[in-house]
Amino acid sequence: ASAAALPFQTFSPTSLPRPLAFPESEEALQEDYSPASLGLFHVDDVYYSGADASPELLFQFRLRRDAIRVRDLSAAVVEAAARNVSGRARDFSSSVTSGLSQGSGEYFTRIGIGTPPRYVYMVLDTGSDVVWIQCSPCTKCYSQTDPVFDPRASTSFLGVSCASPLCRRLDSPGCNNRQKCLYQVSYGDGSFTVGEFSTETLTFRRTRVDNIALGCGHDNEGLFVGAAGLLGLGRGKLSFPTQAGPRFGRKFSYCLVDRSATAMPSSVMFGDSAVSRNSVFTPLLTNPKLDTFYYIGLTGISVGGSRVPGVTPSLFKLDSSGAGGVIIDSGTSVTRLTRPAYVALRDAFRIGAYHLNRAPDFSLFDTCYDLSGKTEVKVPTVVLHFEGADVSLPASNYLIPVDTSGRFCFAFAGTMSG
Amino acid sequence: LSIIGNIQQQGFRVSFDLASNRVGFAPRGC
Repeated sequence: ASAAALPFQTFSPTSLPRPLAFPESEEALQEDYSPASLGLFHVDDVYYSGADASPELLFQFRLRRDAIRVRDLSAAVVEAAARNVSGRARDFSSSVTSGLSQGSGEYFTRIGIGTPPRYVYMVLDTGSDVVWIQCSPCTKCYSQTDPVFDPRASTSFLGVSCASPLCRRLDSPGCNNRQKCLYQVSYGDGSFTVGEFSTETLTFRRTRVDNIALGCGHDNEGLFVGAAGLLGLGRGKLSFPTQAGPRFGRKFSYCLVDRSATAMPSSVMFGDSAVSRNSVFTPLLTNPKLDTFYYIGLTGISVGGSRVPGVTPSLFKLDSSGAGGVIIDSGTSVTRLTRPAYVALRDAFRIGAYHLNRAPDFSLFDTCYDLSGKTEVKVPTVVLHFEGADVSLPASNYLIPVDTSGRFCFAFAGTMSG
Repeated sequence: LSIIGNIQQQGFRVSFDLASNRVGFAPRGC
């Protein structure tokens, strides 16, 4: 500090040095250094030790080397910057349509699988993790709208070996006699898919997302219909958002369109633009026993502008054992509430809608109305109160048509006991 | 367990902001 404060300092000019005599023997190299230290030498001393080269020539070599090194360093920076641009979390999206016209109560998105991409419908499911698609040859495949995916026609399809860490991420991995990893997923409705675990490229409109773990299902049975497979959007380690999250800043959204066949498709979006500015937010809760589901805190429900007294936060509490709670699921059609909450909500709605003509029950719905011949009716409002976010539902989200004769039902249900 | 199903989510843009651990609802999001 004191030297820096002086206006001048002493400089002793010396001309270009000759290379030092570099020690030739291993013993001589180790002599001066303790076991915890290593010698550090100038490269010229090593390469030109004893050489009959002029100091001027060596200095030119050094400057030339230096120029090459600077060029390489600069190129590395330029390359990294370019890589950042192409690898930066870019937004991408694909369309969302109701699966109703294809016989499904779920929502479909259309994405490309493989290289070149084959565009297929996939179920959009926030309630499960594994991404899978029906694959030929089929041991058993259900009927789907698009041709069944043939992995042999894709240059990016890669089977996962049994020893791979990716295989071990499965809950119950299997292994075939070719040492290829096998997956199986069973769903709550009894449906299941079994096949070879692989990695593949998915394409969202024009954006390719490489190396996504994908179940290549050769045996797919149950209630699947229409779609070629399922895009697992859950929170677990094998879901699409977990695998590709760094690509899109771990933000995604969807809008589920009206179920009528004439409705325009909407979109599922990945990236910063996925989060709408006029959103109201509720914290995401975690179940330490189960990482797949998106839990949120439901604190109450209002009907006709008043809180339903029997619908209390305790009915929706996620307890420390991992039981209870409320999840948000794009793969379940009708909202299920714990039985006491449902009964209180339903009774409050019936009171508010006393002026409407009741109709017979339908399927799991026990509160239906005959609205035939009516062009407009007044119905009580329903508001879901989440922690920090009140969500007022449009009437079409809780009074749904169940036949063509004007019967509409209150589209909530109670959870079954047992 | 209670489940918010897809009929009740219709018309909302439902966003999953996993970086900030929150779920958002935007009406008329389609």
